[in-house]
Amino acid sequence: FPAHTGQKKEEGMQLIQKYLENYYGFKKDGESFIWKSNSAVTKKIKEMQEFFGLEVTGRPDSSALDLVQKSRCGFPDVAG
Amino acid sequence: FSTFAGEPKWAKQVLTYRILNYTPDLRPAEVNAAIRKAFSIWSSVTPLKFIKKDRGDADIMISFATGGKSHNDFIPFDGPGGSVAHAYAPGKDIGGDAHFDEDETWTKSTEGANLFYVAAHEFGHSLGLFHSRDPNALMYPVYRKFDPSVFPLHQDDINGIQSLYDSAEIKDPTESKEPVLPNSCGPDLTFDAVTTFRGEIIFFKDKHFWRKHPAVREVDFDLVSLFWPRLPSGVDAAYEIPEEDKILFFKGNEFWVVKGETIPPGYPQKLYALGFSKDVAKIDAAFYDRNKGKAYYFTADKFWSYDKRNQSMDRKPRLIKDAFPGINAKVDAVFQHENFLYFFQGRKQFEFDSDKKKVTRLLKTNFWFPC
Repeated sequence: FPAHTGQKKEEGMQLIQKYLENYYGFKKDGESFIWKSNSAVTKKIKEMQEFFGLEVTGRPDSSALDLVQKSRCGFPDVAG
Repeated sequence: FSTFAGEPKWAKQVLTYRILNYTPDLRPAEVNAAIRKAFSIWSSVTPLKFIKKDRGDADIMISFATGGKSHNDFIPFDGPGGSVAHAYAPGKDIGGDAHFDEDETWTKSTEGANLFYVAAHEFGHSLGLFHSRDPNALMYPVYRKFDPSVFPLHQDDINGIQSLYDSAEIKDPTESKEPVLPNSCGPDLTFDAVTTFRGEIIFFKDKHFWRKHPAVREVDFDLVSLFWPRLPSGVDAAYEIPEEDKILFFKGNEFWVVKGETIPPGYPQKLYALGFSKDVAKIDAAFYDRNKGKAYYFTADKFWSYDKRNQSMDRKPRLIKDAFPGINAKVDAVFQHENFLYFFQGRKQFEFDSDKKKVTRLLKTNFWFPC
């Protein structure tokens, strides 16, 4: 049976969002989580991808998803 | 590399640390050793010193905790995986403290989360380094499988920590400002000395050594000073007398006897105390033949032997090539394994069959490492 891509996408987004909240000071704005090219989450994903030397797409692509699932230092990547 | 905003760093060079509690995943002695070793990699490239305290306040408080509320800080843990540890920049109170997620499986191997490796990263924060963008740096925030054969500090980490703590103040003026770390798989690998020790083979190079068990693939890499603080770096020769659980180390015209991790009082002594004539200024390599009860000392193209049973040293040295055909010049290091001798000369290693009295294989110096 093929994987339910919609559900997988949603899980990936939740992972990314949690990661950005933990390590990039990202706060979800309002209740809905809307995907836009200029949204706050896109900017934060770009920031994260740039820091880790990944391709900067602003999207939770496979390399970004792989990275957020790895063990890491729990210190936020925001020095301030 | 990068530092924290405002570049906080310790104003003193001697820092204290205290381990508040221990993970049940490892024995307390193993935790102590991992923590001590993690500090030692930073002290090897800075003027900093670290002293363990068992009570009271310390600059760097170390603890293991689960979840969020139990360890009272701003950054909760999240169960197995994900966040494994965190540490705070230098400062009062929580500043410098390092917290480890007890929900991880802490190990001293390459499985799970290697405590030494994670602690070394966290102590980078405790000393003022922030995360690095260089994926090869220790301060890169993503945990990668620990490789014990590689010194964990990357040049980026060394540049970072030395930008905070002046490396020119390192105690030994002969040490270079930017230490060159030996590469165990590089083609130019040479050794100062090699010896067996309690079933393992120990390869010495400058102030570091590799330890390798012949039956285990992994190789460990450590500072000599971590095990034997009184030994100098760059030893010339070393050999083990297994039945006495002793190693003799040689440097210049002096030698040290080591029993386990301790050097009994009275060392170093001069070479002539072993029976050498006073014109022997240095030993290049040495090994002990357990079967014959004889020690062999190599210097330039000659060697001396000492018969332990008769307690007599050769009156005159012999040419190496006469007793070990195929070994024709000065030897860097030698050790005995099973019935073979392994001679190191520069980038070459010769396997010598003691029974057949001939060289049986020409090997690379990194032959014993998983390269």
